[in-house]
Amino acid sequence: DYVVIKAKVSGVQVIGLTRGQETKFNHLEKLDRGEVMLAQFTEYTSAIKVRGPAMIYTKHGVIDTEE
Amino acid sequence: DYVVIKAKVSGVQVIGLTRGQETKFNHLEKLDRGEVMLAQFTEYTSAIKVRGPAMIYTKHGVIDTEE
Amino acid sequence: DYVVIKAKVSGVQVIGLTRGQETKFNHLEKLDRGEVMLAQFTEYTSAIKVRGPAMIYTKHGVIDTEE
Amino acid sequence: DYVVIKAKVSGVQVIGLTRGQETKFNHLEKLDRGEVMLAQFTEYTSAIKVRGPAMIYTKHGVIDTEE
Amino acid sequence: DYVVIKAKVSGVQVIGLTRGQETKFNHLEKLDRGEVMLAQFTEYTSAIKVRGPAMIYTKHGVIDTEE
Amino acid sequence: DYVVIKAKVSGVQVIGLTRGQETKFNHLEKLDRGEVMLAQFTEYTSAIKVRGPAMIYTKHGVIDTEE
Amino acid sequence: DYVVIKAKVSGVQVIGLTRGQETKFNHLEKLDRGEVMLAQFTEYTSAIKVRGPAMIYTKHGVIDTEE
Amino acid sequence: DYVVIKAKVSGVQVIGLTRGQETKFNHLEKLDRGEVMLAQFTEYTSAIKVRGPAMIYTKHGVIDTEE
Amino acid sequence: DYVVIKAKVSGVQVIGLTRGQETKFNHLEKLDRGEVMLAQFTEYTSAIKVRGPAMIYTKHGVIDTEE
Amino acid sequence: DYVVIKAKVSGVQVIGLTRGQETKFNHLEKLDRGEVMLAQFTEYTSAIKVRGPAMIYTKHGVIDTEE
Amino acid sequence: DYVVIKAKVSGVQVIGLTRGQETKFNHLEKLDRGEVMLAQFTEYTSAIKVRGPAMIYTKHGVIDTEE
Ligand SMILES: N[C@@H](Cc1c[nH]c2ccccc12)C(=O)O
Ligand SMILES: N[C@@H](Cc1c[nH]c2ccccc12)C(=O)O
Ligand SMILES: N[C@@H](Cc1c[nH]c2ccccc12)C(=O)O
Ligand SMILES: N[C@@H](Cc1c[nH]c2ccccc12)C(=O)O
Ligand SMILES: N[C@@H](Cc1c[nH]c2ccccc12)C(=O)O
Ligand SMILES: N[C@@H](Cc1c[nH]c2ccccc12)C(=O)O
Ligand SMILES: N[C@@H](Cc1c[nH]c2ccccc12)C(=O)O
Ligand SMILES: N[C@@H](Cc1c[nH]c2ccccc12)C(=O)O
Ligand SMILES: N[C@@H](Cc1c[nH]c2ccccc12)C(=O)O
Ligand SMILES: N[C@@H](Cc1c[nH]c2ccccc12)C(=O)O
Ligand SMILES: N[C@@H](Cc1c[nH]c2ccccc12)C(=O)O
Repeated sequence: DYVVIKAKVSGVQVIGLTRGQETKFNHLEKLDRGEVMLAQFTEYTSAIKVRGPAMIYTKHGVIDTEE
Repeated sequence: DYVVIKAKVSGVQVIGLTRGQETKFNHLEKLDRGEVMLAQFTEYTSAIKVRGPAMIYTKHGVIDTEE
Repeated sequence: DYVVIKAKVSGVQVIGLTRGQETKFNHLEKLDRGEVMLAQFTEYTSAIKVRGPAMIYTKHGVIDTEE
Repeated sequence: DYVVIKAKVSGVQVIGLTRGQETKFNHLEKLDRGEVMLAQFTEYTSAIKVRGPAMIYTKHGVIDTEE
Repeated sequence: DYVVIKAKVSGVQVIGLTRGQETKFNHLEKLDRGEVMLAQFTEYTSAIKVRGPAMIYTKHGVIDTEE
Repeated sequence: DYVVIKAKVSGVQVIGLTRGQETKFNHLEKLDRGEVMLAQFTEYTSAIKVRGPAMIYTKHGVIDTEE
Repeated sequence: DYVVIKAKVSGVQVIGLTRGQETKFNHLEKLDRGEVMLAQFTEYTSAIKVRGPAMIYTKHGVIDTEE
Repeated sequence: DYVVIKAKVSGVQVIGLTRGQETKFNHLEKLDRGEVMLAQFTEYTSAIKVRGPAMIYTKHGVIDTEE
Repeated sequence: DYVVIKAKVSGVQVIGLTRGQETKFNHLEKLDRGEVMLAQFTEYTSAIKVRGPAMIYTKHGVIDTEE
Repeated sequence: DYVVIKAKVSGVQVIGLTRGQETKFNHLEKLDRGEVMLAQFTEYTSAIKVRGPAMIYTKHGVIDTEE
Repeated sequence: DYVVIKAKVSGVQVIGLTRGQETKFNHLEKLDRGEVMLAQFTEYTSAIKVRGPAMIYTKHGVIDTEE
């Protein structure tokens, strides 16, 4: 499983949350305008947070964080 | 399996409930307005609760907690 | 496999029934109005009961407990 | 695999039949009007009987026991 | 795999036939009018016979034994 | 995998042929009019013969032996 | 995987060819008019030949040997 | 995986090519007009050649060798 | 996974390329006009080249090498 | 799982991010105008970043980084 | 998983990139006009680059490198 995040403006943050008993930030990736990140769920990342105006393409549909 | 939660206002809570004989809160994630969380079911999380106005995208459809 | 339960009013109960030879209540979760619970079937929970006015989203369709 | 049973009136019975060489009642769950039970087939339950007016949601369609 | 049998009248019989070199009756379940049985194929049951007026819901379609 | 055989008249025969180097009759089941047999392919049965007027429901469609 | 062969006339032959380095006839089944054979591919049978007027139902469609 | 070959005329050849480092003919099956062969890919056969006018039913569609 | 190659003219070449660190020709099969080859990807063949006018039927569609 | 990236102009960058506790750049591939890269998620690459005007073909749809 | 590349002109290059910590060219295949290459992702090849005017058939659609 992977999801696709496209930044509509610069400064969008894609944050990986740790798998396991604790839930911490394991990585924060900054995206410039128009940059696209394709990210899997992994052994280390079981949740992902997206901050800022972005389009998120998932198996449950396309999500516009601004709408 | 993952679900997608988009906060319609700030202060939306996404709560992970523990897998196992006992069912407790194992993590509470607060979302600001427009923030999106993509969360898997995991070895530690077998149920998820969402409080507050949000859109939830699942394999059984899209759920608006306010409707 | 997971199902999604949205409480239409406060006080909706989601009850996990134990897997195994005996069938007992292993957990009761109370939902406030508008709260949503996403719950898996697990090693400990092989049946779920829902009491009170709620919308239940499953692979066999969406069920309104009041209709 | 799970099925969903919604009681149309109080007193609906959902009966689990044992897996194995013998077929006996291993559990009887009574449902009040509007209560919904989501039940898996399990290591202990390989057949389920439903008595009384109910809606049953299965992978082969929705069954109204009264029709 | 499971099938669903709804009795249109009382006295419908659902018979499990044994898996293995021999084929014998391993269980006979009588259904009253409107009763529904959801039955899996199992380690012990590799064929099922239905006698009497009933609706049978299977992955190959819905069968009315009276038509 | 299972198939469904509905007898249109009494005396329909459902014959299991043995799996293995040899192909022999391992069981013959007689069906009365309106009786339905749901039969799996198994460790012992790798082919099935149907004699007489019947409807056969399979993953490749519904077959009327009389047409 | 199984296929379904319906004889349109008597004398239709269904031939199993052996799996392995050699390809020989391992079984020949004669079908009378209207008889239906449902046959799996197995550890012993990796090819099947059909001679005579028949309808053959497969995952790639329905084949009329006479057309 | 299996394919289906129907000979439009007598003399159609179905050739199995060996799996492995070398690619040789491991079997040649001649089909008479109207004969149908249903052939799997196997541990011994990783490619199949068809010579002569035939209809070939595969998961990628139906192929008429004459068109 | 297999693909189907139908030669539109004689002299079409189907070439198997070796799996592994090196990529060499492991087999070249010549097809006459109208001949069809059904070829799997295997432990020895991880790429296939087709030269000459042919129709190629794959899971991604049908390809005419001349168009 | 693989994705497809087509560069609309020269200088598009496809960056592989490392799988594991740390998230670093493990490879940067520059694409000229019209060049296409088909890239899997692998044991070493669990996220991919695309910079510059490109078309990205994924299981969740086609993404134009410029729109 | 395999993809299909059809060269629209001579000189199209299909390049295999190595799986593993390093990403290098492991093979370059030149295609003449009209030649088609069907290539799997393998233990040695986890990314593929295509240079030059070609049609690429993938599970995410058909890509014309010139458009
Ligand atoms: N550490 C948690 C992260 C998580 C996944 N899904 C969640 C849902 C809600 C809250 C936290 C989570 C886990 O691996 O289970
Ligand atoms: N601890 C419970 C949590 C749970 C999952 N699904 C449920 C349904 C109802 C109540 C509790 C639950 C379990 O792992 O099984
Ligand atoms: N303890 C039972 C619970 C159960 C599951 N499905 C059921 C259907 C009917 C009655 C009880 C059940 C079991 O694990 O099997
Ligand atoms: N004890 C039986 C229960 C059963 C399952 N499917 C059935 C069908 C008919 C009769 C009985 C059954 C078994 O596990 O096999
Ligand atoms: N004892 C048989 C029962 C059976 C299954 N499918 C059948 C089809 C025809 C006749 C008998 C059967 C077996 O397990 O194989
Ligand atoms: N004994 C044979 C029975 C069989 C299965 N499929 C067939 C097709 C044709 C002839 C015989 C068969 C076997 O197990 O393989
Ligand atoms: N003995 C051969 C039979 C066979 C299967 N598919 C074929 C295709 C062509 C020719 C022979 C065959 C094998 O098991 O492989
Ligand atoms: N011996 C080859 C046969 C083969 C399969 N697919 C092919 C494609 C092209 C050429 C030969 C083949 C192999 O098993 O791999
Ligand atoms: N020897 C290579 C063959 C190959 C497969 N797919 C490719 C794509 C491009 C170039 C070569 C290849 C391998 O097994 O990996
Ligand atoms: N190193 C991370 C890379 C990653 C994958 N998905 C992510 C989502 C968000 C942030 C980082 C990541 C991991 O393997 O898990
Ligand atoms: N060596 C890399 C090749 C690769 C696959 N997918 C990629 C995406 C981006 C950059 C490099 C790659 C790996 O196996 O993981």
